[in-house]
Amino acid sequence: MGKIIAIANQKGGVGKTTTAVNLGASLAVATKRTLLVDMDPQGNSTTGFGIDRDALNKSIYDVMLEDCFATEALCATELPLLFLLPANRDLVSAELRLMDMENRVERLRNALETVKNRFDYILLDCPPSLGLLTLNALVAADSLLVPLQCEYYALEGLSAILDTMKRVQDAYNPDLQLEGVVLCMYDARSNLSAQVAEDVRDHFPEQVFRSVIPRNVRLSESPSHGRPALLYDPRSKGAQGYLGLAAEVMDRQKES
Amino acid sequence: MGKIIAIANQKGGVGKTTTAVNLGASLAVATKRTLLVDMDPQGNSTTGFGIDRDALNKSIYDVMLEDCFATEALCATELPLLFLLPANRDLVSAELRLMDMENRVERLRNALETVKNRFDYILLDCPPSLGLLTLNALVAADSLLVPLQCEYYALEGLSAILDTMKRVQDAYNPDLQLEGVVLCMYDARSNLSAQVAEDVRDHFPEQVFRSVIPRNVRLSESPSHGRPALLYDPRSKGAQGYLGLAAEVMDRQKES
Ligand SMILES: Nc1ncnc2c1ncn2[C@@H]1O[C@H](COP(=O)(O)OP(=O)(O)OP(=O)(O)O)[C@@H](O)[C@H]1O
Ligand SMILES: Nc1ncnc2c1ncn2[C@@H]1O[C@H](COP(=O)(O)OP(=O)(O)OP(=O)(O)O)[C@@H](O)[C@H]1O
Ligand SMILES: [Mg+2]
Ligand SMILES: [Mg+2]
Repeated sequence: MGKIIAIANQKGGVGKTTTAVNLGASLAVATKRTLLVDMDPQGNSTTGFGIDRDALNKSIYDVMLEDCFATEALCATELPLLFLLPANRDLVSAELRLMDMENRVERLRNALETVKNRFDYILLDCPPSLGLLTLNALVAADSLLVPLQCEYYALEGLSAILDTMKRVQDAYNPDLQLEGVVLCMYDARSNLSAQVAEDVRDHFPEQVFRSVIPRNVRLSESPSHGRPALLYDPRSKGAQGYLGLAAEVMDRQKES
Repeated sequence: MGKIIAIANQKGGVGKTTTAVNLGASLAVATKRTLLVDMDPQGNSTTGFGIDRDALNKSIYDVMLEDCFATEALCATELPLLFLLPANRDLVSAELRLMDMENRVERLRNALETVKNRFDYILLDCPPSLGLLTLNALVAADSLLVPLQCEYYALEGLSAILDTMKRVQDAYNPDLQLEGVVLCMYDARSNLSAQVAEDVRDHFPEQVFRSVIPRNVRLSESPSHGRPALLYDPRSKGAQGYLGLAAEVMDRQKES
């Protein structure tokens, strides 16, 4: 049965999409059947794989709001075991439409029921907010993975996403666990990075992944080539960082 | 009469708050009476000035939703001519409550009427989304300033915020202008930065500010000291970059 992992943090630009795309690619290369769901109206996970958002027949919007089957909206990627449920601009109006629906936080959970057993991992790339799209992801998820940029504002925002997780556990999804916090854009030369990393490890000793994703220009260049770093520059520190993270995620799965 | 400038971009982590805080400080140092309004539930502009969000009596939430006068919620900062209208966690529920209100996109515009003539500039720091908080800012604003991170995903998102500006002009605020696009986190050593900068200047020749904000560690360190870079390290390239931007904003004001 596929494990659904929501990749969320309301702080903007912390590495949610970069983590979703590159962790997804790393799991697929490790022979895990993987689905990446783009829950962000910006559609960055979709274009990160070179897919033209404006040329899509079906997207996550149709799956959540128009009763289209998830299988009808799936896109293949260059990696045989990695599929994408893409987003396009329709998603901008999703939160408004969801507001008026009965089961507005369960739409995604219900939609993924039909594909959950076809994948080993399903990753949900969330937008930078705590609105209905992120709530749908947390209700559908088995666990939450929080990318954390090693900067002051990002550290400040960590309690907000963890509070939201707790509220979702209490109200909708008691089995939701914290998969972990992954330190992103770590700059070994900067005191700030080291200080933030130390702070987070002190407060959440068990929850911070050992793998740290360094600031690495290959990670920011690869989306312009429509491919994950693993295909763009496999020897780069960025690609290697996410391979390490995938190994840890798979190890934790074995233990549980 | 104060000029209201919305600082917005739905892409996350591009430098909205850093621009709001440091442009605000630079305008105040240049003897302009300046108000910074924190429209983001994360409250980063508020903590960027060392203000404790949980100790506030009144915040922008009360001004927009509880008919509290803006003057009652103002906070002073270390700079005599710079004031802040702070945000706290109450703002998280603002978009939900605004949904049901008649004049839901005009609440901020109406609230600022009472203070507009006390300031030369009013800056609105927006959250990373195109929801009702950002819409309120665009309806209240005379112009829109778009911070643009010199990265691929950020470049992709530029058309979305400009489309939204056009929709707001057509429906609510015909006088809304584009103040300009400011290149942020520019890394002189990276081809990607140069490529993005070239692309943007080609597409929007008139609208890109000459001032470019370099990636500068002092800008990311200063929030942890609760002060703008101008007070934390005035000789830093980051502080100097924003002084240059302030000069350009003031020059454009003179021309118009
Ligand atoms: N480790 C890294 N090293 C260098 N650049 C990175 C790294 N991780 C992400 N980036 C770049 O930083 C920017 C922000 O990352 P990304 O878009 O993945 O964050 P996000 O949290 O998904 O943003 P949003 O909040 O808008 O959804 C992107 O341009 C990305 O290419
Ligand atoms: N020019 C710069 N050089 C170095 N660091 C920067 C620069 N500008 C911003 N930063 C840092 O990058 C991070 C993102 O910037 P900031 O929070 O201002 O972006 P934002 O657009 O307001 O984010 P959000 O979308 O979450 O509101 C912050 O940690 C900030 O300190
Ligand atoms: Mg993203
Ligand atoms: Mg901000």
